[in-house]
Amino acid sequence: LIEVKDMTKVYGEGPASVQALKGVSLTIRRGEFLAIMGPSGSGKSTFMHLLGCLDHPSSGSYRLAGQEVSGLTRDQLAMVRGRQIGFVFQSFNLLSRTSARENVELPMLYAGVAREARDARARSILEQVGLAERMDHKPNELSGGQQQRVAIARALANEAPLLMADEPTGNLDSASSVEIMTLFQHLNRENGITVVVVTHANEIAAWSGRIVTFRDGLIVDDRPAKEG
Amino acid sequence: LIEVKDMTKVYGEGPASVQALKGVSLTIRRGEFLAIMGPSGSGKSTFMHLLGCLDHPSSGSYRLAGQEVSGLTRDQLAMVRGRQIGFVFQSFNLLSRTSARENVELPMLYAGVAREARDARARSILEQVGLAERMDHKPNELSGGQQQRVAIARALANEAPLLMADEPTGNLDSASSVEIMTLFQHLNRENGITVVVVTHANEIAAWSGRIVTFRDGLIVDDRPAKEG
Ligand SMILES: Nc1ncnc2c1ncn2[C@@H]1O[C@H](COP(=O)(O)OP(=O)(O)OP(=O)(O)O)[C@@H](O)[C@H]1O
Ligand SMILES: Nc1ncnc2c1ncn2[C@@H]1O[C@H](COP(=O)(O)OP(=O)(O)OP(=O)(O)O)[C@@H](O)[C@H]1O
Ligand SMILES: [Mg+2]
Ligand SMILES: [Mg+2]
Repeated sequence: LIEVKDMTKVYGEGPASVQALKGVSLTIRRGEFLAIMGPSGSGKSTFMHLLGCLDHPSSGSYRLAGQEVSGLTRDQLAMVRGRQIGFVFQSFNLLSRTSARENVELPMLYAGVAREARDARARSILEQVGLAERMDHKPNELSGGQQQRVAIARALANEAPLLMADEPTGNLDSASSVEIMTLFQHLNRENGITVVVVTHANEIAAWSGRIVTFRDGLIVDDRPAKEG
Repeated sequence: LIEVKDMTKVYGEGPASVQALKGVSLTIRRGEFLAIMGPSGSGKSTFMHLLGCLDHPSSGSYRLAGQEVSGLTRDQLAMVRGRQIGFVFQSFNLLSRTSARENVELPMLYAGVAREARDARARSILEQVGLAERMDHKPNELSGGQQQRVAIARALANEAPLLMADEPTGNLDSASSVEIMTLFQHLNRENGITVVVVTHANEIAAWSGRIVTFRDGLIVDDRPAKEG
């Protein structure tokens, strides 16, 4: 599904430039459940943004479902993203002054899903993440963990074959975290969705089948997760 | 230092209103190191915002260093906050398009600290939190964990006697988390600063001396942390 070769990413120009990724190669097969770990600032979010077609690499190749995406235009990247990828940002990126339900409906609106089907699906996913009573709250009327769960629900809206989540449980208590990881595992095992999760928590990485570790913009380890 | 009696907080009006706090009473002595835990949506951030003089309670009393603050005006609350409290928000709240160093200098600017002293102190705190090489980066040029560390550095700028941090290590790997908690412990033991930390992680709560647990807007447990 994903084939990355010698991917680099440089931010800025000249002496103040930062090499966030220094040459990363990785293959992820369809249906895998992968965890990405590593110190703060090691390049995890940068890598996820590039895999998620949210930005261009500085060099190297990236093939998603056989298609080379590193050379696509912004609009072409958005087309690929809309159909293939559900993304949960580390900083949530919810639309303010917009209710939880509307935030979750948005990707379906772009995909041309009819109003009634959108509404029903948004309600059902928000219930699955434990927010049945907060559907009409706007982000500033929700707790940190509740906002995070809206961001997760939005990523699940289009039932994309690839789910990418950057620290999806960073603001959740252990009970809510187990609920979310159980949902991800169910999607992975029952619906065959490929899942890639960034986390600092070992107990979250343990839900995956394989753990890839970053350090200073490079992959330094790639091993099967001990089956929990 | 802190005496709270029957504190409530209601958001909104009428049928859609939410009772975030349903009557909380708590005393925190000067020099204590306290952890607040509890499920997502249980009222932890709401309680911290009220203790941090960022909002008014709906009812109940709150005395900080002997002064009743629940009836103060917004400007009076800002005066109390500027001198007495360092606050680390769950969502960082950094000023965008402003460098890490400038974000950390801001509370000192309000407090009237001279330019050279501000600059030297901002540099020294950013070094203490491991960001010596990112001082001139703006929030959108920093990773999630780096942004969190800038928010921590800003809260330490005015050496306030009360430090309040809402999930300060939620985006940090375990090594960075240990660095931050070691810094908090040092400030608590050496400088006598009172520290209140919200966390979902047991290993972070273990740094404190006392753990208070919230559930559905009420305190349901309050016990000494097992000394680590
Ligand atoms: N402005 C608001 N309007 C309406 N409801 C609100 C508002 N802010 C918070 N709430 C509600 O108040 C409750 C408490 O929120 P709070 O942010 O204090 O929770 P929390 O314990 O910090 O949770 P988390 O661990 O997810 O950060 C939640 O159920 C939330 O939906
Ligand atoms: N727009 C940018 N301009 C300059 N440097 C950047 C930019 N975005 C990120 N960086 C730098 O690139 C490096 C990698 O950042 P990235 O966000 O990928 O880290 P991360 O592994 O996700 O860290 P965390 O665990 O803290 O979220 C960091 O050192 C960061 O300072
Ligand atoms: Mg990150
Ligand atoms: Mg909170």
